Amino acid sequence: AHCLPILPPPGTEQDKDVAEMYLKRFYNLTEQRGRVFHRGVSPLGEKLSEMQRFFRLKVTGTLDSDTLQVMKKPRCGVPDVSQ
Amino acid sequence: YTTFPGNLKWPTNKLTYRIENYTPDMSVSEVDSVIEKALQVWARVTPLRFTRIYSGTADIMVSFGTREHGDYYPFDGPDGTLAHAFPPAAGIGGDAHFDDDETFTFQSSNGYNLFLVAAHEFGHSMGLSHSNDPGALMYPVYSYSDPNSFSLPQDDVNGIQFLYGKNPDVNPGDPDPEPPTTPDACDPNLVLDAVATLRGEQMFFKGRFFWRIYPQSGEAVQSLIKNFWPEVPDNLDAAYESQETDRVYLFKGQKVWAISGYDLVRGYPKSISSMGLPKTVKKVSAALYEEHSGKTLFFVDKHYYSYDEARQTMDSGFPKLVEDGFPGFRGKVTAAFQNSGFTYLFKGPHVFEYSSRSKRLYRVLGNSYFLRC
Repeated sequence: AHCLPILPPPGTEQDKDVAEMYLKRFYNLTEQRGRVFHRGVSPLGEKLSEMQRFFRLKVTGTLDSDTLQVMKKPRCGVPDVSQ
Repeated sequence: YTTFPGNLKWPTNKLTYRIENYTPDMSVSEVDSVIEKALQVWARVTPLRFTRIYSGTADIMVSFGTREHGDYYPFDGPDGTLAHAFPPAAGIGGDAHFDDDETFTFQSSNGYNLFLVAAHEFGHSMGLSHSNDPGALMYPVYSYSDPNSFSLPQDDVNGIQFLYGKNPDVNPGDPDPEPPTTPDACDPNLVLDAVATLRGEQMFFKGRFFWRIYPQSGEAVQSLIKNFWPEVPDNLDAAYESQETDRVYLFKGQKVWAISGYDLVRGYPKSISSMGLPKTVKKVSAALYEEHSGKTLFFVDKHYYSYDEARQTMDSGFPKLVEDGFPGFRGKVTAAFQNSGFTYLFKGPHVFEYSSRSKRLYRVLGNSYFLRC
């Protein structure tokens, strides 16, 4: 029997790309490859929490619909954290 | 508000600006007046003064570009990033760039209003970074408001005056209007405009804002009403969720809007008389839906009406005095909602908790019971 790859629900991979691009642009997320987890939290999770804290969303460190909704809103191109 | 590291600011209050090119979306004179008006937003509350030059290098160079446009921060096509600007410094410092893949507008709420975007970007040019106050001009997310009645929010005034001080030329006898502030969930005197549930969430409306409370975490997230429903007015009178229609109805004056999920229902706003209210009723002060009876109660100050959602008719024998239906309540109802078998009637900053069935008064609470600080 050939096992087929279980495709992620539509949009998930794309949403993750949106999130990574957003966090790189506005929250100083650096390249993901080989990055060390701090206290079990990935750099992406850390930056997600930072963004959720800034926008007074539920701080989960995971990409929930409210967080994604904010990421898709038109905005200023200046980062939210000083670079 | 926040500033850039080292509180970057201009060493002088007299600054020059130059408009290097124009967007095809608007006329030259419209862009000229918008840019001047956007700079005046900051001049009005500080000693900063702006002079336009037409050649050479100005402190603030204003330009429109797309994608890669000469700095290391390419734009991204329509929507997404609208513009960016650089904090005070020589060279590119202070410059403001606008993404011309956007549609910029002069007055209308379509496209992106150039005045609002430019006023925000010039905040960066003066040394402000982003604010996480959803009512602040320096909040990073764009939201439309009428540019003709724009008034710089208090948070932004605090930030820019932290850097440059107040405007010395303001005539004490003719001060500027009070800057708008963002309501504070922890204010013990907070009087809410309206309250409603929405598919398990709760929404508390005040002025231009509303707080959304998630059932599982109880965290209150504050947003601008216009960020979700640009067509819905601020300063609502009442709101309720109908389990019958799975819609939330928002009231202001003699109009009612309907939202389904987070979408505005086509065909609204309608007149409130479409919900059976007599034409003598000029506004509703609160509304709630009773799950057990299928009735919607419309409060009009000290009285209330009962509306049968299923039959879509007003029940006879109304209006009644609120105190007749809810013993122990006196005066005007300012907001109301039902949740988990309890009916909550708001009277200013106080909340009267009743059993929905027996109408027995259990407790008198404060707003902070819901809007956890």
